Amino acid sequence: MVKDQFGMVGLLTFIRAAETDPNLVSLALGQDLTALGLNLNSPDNLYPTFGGPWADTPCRPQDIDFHVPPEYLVNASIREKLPPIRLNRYKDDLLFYLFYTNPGDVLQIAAATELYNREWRYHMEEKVWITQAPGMQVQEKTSTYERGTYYYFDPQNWRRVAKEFHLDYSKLEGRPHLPPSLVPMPPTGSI
Amino acid sequence: RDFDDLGYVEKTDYLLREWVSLIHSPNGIREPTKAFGTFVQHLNVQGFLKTDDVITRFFRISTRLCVDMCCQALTEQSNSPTVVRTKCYTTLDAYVKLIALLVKHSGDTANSGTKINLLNKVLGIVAGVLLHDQDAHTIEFQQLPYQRMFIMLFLELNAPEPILETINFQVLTAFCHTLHILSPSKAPGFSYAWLEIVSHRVFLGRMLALTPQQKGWGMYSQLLMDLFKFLAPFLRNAELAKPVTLLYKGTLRLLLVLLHDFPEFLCDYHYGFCDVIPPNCIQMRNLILSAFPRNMRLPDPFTPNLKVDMLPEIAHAPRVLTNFSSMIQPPAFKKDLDSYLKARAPVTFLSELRGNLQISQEPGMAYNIPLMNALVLYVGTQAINYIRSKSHTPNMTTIAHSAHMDIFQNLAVDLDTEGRYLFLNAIANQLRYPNSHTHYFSCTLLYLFAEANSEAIQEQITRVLLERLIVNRPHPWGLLITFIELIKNPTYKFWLHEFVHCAPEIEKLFESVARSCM
Amino acid sequence: PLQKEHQRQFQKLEAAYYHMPLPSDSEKLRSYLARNPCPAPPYYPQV
Repeated sequence: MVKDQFGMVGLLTFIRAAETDPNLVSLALGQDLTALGLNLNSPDNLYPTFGGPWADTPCRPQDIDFHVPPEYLVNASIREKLPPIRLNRYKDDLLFYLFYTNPGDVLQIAAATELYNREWRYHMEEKVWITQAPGMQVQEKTSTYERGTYYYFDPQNWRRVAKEFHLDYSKLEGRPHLPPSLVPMPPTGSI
Repeated sequence: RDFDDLGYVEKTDYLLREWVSLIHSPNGIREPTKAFGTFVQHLNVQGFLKTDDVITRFFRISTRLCVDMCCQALTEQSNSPTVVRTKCYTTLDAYVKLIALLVKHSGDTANSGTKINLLNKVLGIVAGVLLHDQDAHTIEFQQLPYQRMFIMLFLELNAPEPILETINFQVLTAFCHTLHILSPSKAPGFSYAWLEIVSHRVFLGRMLALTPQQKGWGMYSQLLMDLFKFLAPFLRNAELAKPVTLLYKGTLRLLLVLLHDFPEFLCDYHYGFCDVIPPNCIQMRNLILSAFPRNMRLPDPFTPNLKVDMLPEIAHAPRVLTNFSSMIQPPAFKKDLDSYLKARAPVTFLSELRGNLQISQEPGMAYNIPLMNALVLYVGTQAINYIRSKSHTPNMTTIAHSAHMDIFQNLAVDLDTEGRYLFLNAIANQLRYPNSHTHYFSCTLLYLFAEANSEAIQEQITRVLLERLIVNRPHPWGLLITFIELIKNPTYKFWLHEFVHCAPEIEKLFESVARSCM
Repeated sequence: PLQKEHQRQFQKLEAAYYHMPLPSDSEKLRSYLARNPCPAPPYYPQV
């Protein structure tokens, strides 16, 4: 057999070395390219929402600029007159909007916190927000779970849906926490 | 020298601050052209637009002032990163707006030359400041100000305005030229920012989608080659340091977007890319070779009894937008090659062939890989033309006993293991989507296997195919059908070879690949 | 082995590695609701 690096033994040696050296894997065996945050099965082009070479997700809609007539850019003239952002003033609908359209952003956590304050709870397995349905009694309640009819928020159809749940308390997220190092929400702004 | 005249520098600084304030004011945002008009008058009165030299000096100092302001802000610890960056963006965006407005409104509408000249001047100045800065401050060099200037200026000059649409191609050319000057090999400290710009969705759209007749494709391919050339020495080392891994991963992401959205681009320029990608970067190369035209439906390579010879696509040659024939140098060698292909003589040509491909004794650099690739593709395409001229189609019979196959068989036998590996790689680089090149080179590889006079040749053919198959997807169609044919067709007695069973891992690998193939 | 020129290039690349671009560097300045990245729990929507 070929005894140097250019035959089967050479390939085998490299593969064996890659088993213990993760730096070699990326070239020896390559990476799972489906895990780079790009929807390679998308029927639409990817480039219009491509977040960049190191983005794990595509651009969010709010990240994509669009040329508008300069007259539309009124923020500079009115921003001092706008009230500050206060999530506790807004309806649930807007909070859900902020939660679902700002993944990985302080706004998502802030919206989650306000929803929690309003007795919504995030089910970590079902991945939905749940709250008690008004007027509906809990059918069963123990120290670890309860059962009854609740509302969950369906983000696909954008509405609350009544459903029976068996709610294991350990599956409900506690109060969300913002890392203390992060800058709080700007005091002024507009939507 | 610019900064020796402190009075001039102070004046420039003052004017810039005035502009920043003006353009970010409510009136400036609402009516930027009006604000610009006022400011240009000011510049004129102060003599800053008097002559070409004066204008150049103004931009050089302004660029320097903006960069210095950013660098100072970035090194301050007192403010939060968001506040610091916002401060940088405010100044940089204002400066960019000034440049964009000057470009748009310089000269007259009928003559775009003045505008483009000014743009080229400014881009050149920014590039010059960058290169100087990078050399002067290796560790502290900041990419941000330059990245922001380039990308924001690009976005400004690609706004949907009639004036800009008429000069759009020249604008793209100017940016590509500048990015080529600032390629990672020349400005490694700017590499990440460079890749951000080249991958930007608006840049991609303009270069590859919106510019008619694919006029941006050639320039974009040059930028990708610049990137691959920079990465090559580090990737050849196989063990990747973190900075290189990050740049490599970013490159893979970009290639995935290109594969998904612009596969025809990768198809057309695959040859040049494979020339500069190191042989051990198998997945990256596979990504490029897996591309196929979007209007094509590839037959499933795992279809039982797939008759590749009967596919209509194999009659058509793919586009190869590199003049590979001209890469066969020196001219005397090309002349001898053509003579041999025509007359199958003199036989000495074959014995001298190896010498033409070897360039040094240095390990890893013994062979002229671009020449090897060009030779293989040239001989193969000449072979296809020759067979067709006889009203035949290339198959295992018609490719044999020809000057072309003489050359291939000679290379397989005469080269050492390294040379043979590179030679077989050159053939495998043509195993792509169904077309005449894929078909011819697939037959050639199988023919070389069948007619090999030593097991080493068969082993190396197997090695070249296998290493391209064991990496994660994607895999080129031509690679799959060649390997399937090799392991399925009893003619090749594949499973009887010692190298198939040389180690448990290798056996398992073959069995695993064979299982997925069959 | 890396040639001297490539070693010099690597040094500059490595220095740049510690000043990586941020997504906002290529985006228009947002005067309101600017990006404020924050690690979110994995069970929250990620896209």
